[in-house]
Amino acid sequence: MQLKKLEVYGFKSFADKTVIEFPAGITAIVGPNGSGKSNVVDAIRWVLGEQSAKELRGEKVEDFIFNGSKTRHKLGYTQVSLTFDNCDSYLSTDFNEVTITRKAYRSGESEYYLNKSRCRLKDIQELFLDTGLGRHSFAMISQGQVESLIEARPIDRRQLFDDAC
Amino acid sequence: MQLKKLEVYGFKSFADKTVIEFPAGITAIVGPNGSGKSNVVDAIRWVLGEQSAKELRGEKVEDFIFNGSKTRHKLGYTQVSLTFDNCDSYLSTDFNEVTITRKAYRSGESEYYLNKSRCRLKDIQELFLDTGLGRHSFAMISQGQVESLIEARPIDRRQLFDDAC
Amino acid sequence: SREKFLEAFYEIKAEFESLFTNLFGGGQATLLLEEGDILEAGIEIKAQPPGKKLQSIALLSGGEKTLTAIALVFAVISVKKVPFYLFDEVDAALDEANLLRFLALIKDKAEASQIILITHRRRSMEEAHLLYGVTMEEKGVSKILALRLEDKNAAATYESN
Amino acid sequence: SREKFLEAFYEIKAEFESLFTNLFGGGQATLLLEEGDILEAGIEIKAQPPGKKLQSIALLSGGEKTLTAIALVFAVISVKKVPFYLFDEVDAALDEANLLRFLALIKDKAEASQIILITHRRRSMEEAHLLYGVTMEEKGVSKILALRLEDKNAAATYESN
Ligand SMILES: Nc1ncnc2c1ncn2[C@@H]1O[C@H](COP(=O)(O)OP(=O)(O)OP(=O)(O)O)[C@@H](O)[C@H]1O
Ligand SMILES: Nc1ncnc2c1ncn2[C@@H]1O[C@H](COP(=O)(O)OP(=O)(O)OP(=O)(O)O)[C@@H](O)[C@H]1O
Ligand SMILES: [Mg+2]
Ligand SMILES: [Mg+2]
Repeated sequence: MQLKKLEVYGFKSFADKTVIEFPAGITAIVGPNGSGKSNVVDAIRWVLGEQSAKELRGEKVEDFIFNGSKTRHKLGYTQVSLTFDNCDSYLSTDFNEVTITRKAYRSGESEYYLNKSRCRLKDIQELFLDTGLGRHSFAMISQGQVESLIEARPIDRRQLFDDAC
Repeated sequence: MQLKKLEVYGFKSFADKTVIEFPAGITAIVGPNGSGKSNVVDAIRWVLGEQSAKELRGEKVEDFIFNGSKTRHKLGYTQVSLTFDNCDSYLSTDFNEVTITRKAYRSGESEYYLNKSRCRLKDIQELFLDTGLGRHSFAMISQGQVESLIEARPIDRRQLFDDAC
Repeated sequence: SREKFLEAFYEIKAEFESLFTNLFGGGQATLLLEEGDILEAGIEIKAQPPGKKLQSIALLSGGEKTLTAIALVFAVISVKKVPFYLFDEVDAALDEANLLRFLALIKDKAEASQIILITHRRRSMEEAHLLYGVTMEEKGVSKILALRLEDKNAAATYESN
Repeated sequence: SREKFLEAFYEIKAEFESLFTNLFGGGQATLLLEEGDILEAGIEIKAQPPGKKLQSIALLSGGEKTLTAIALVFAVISVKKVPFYLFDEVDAALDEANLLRFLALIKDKAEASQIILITHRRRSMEEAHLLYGVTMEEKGVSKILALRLEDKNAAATYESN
């Protein structure tokens, strides 16, 4: 399975629709402080089903929707999609290409889509269950998190192992 | 008041007696990972009276005494001295030059000296009381601590203010 | 179940030991299960950088902790074949020598999986097949530009030197 | 006492506001006392980087948090004239532009106080009057060498790029 692209609209500082394509191998994302690099990580974790606002540096759903700037009004909703090439049937579904989408409104409602048809969060979480990309996946390390893996107490570290295995 | 020099013997990775002189202006300390840079910060905080082992990345007094390496035996005690030029009588004592010393043995005993005569921890803490160099001083920021000042809860931040004022 | 956990644990432990020695260019480390019921026991880490005595990991330096954590991350992921890795400034605390060993590991893993690195380090940017620059030309609004290889030097204005 | 605390608080607040704008090259920030008894109330921070909306500080980026913390540190210290500052890799998360503003502040403060910076950044090393290299030629044993100015380039092997 390959990650093909990320599409972001209205998520945190991404006021305009933005598309990032991912080739094979190594992709580097660079930019000044506060430009929006870590917001890309938050968007990917969010669309994969992350439920804890705190893990994404927010307190409530509105913190994830573009909140306005000196030149722009705030937006009413955010939508993030992640597309995978599934020709190797890594994900247990028949589609050759799988796109998961998450949409949230300021009212707090969240909608999930699998290849453009509505589904539940549970469906997305089940799809990715055995891939190691679940909630506490070691494959996605947020800024500042790497040292805390070592500083955690042995019993808390066990929790991470259980989730990751 | 000016910081003149630091003398370290047997503190963490400093097995041999080491002297660092401090000029006016900016001094930079550089070196590879694990070479002993942050141990210098720990030595300065320790001689100024830091009582919490955890603040100095240790669990017990022995963690501060050189513990041996592939080529050296472990040492029985550690001694750190910090010398200030006090010509401007910044520190309320008549000495023009003030040297504070802290010594600790593996047995757990600690000795304190002020210009080579034995004193108590309380004497050192009182000497530095109004200088802003006390325990929670904002003037000494350990590695990784800078962001936690922002992430602390408002009530915990108040504690820092009270100590620092 | 106990068997399933133990099987995964020993696989991760073996992988962690070899990755640690590889990343530090020597030394050794291991994972230990604490006393008590296997299904609840915590996981201890013992680490010994090259030439040093075995010590509690609390005494490791900032860069040594980062490197040990990277070894642990790759060890745990090796049990499941993940399609992509996403790392946000994990290379910030590493000195030049450790950074090069980390990048050698990344290049090795990039043959089987996609790796997305958010970084300020010039050396890391040089290893990327594709470089994206995130900017806020319009303050408060993020835009993404794909930078060509020769733009890499232009990207240097983003890197942290 | 209440008066003593309030006097110090308002002094720190004014200093913080000006340092923030100076370090970010614009924008604004402030300190607020939470509701309740002055002697126990917590301290809130509101920060607004240039061109952005006022938001909770939890939404700030890693580099923006570091810069805000540096403004707070210098504001609190300004109430007491400290003889020296000791900073261990506070510049790690800063990009080039923010690093230069931080170093301008450091140079300004270095006229009245001594500043000891532990750093991996080449730009920070260049501002130092004296450079010490810490090495472990004998593994596990730290040694300190004073590096001359022209050795600064040699020191570059220690810096993080
Ligand atoms: N809901 C939102 N609406 C608008 N802007 C937001 C929202 N949430 C966060 N932001 C902005 O995003 C910025 C942070 O972006 P991010 O953390 O991605 O920066 P970064 O590029 O990772 O920087 P660094 O190099 O410092 O880590 C903040 O300045 C914040 O104002
Ligand atoms: N009691 C002790 N005896 C011997 N060595 C010790 C002792 N305590 C700590 N050390 C060693 O000191 C080293 C850590 O040093 P320190 O934290 O100062 O590194 P650093 O130069 O700050 O590195 P970084 O750039 O990664 O932050 C560890 O490798 C540890 O083994
Ligand atoms: Mg970031
Ligand atoms: Mg250090």
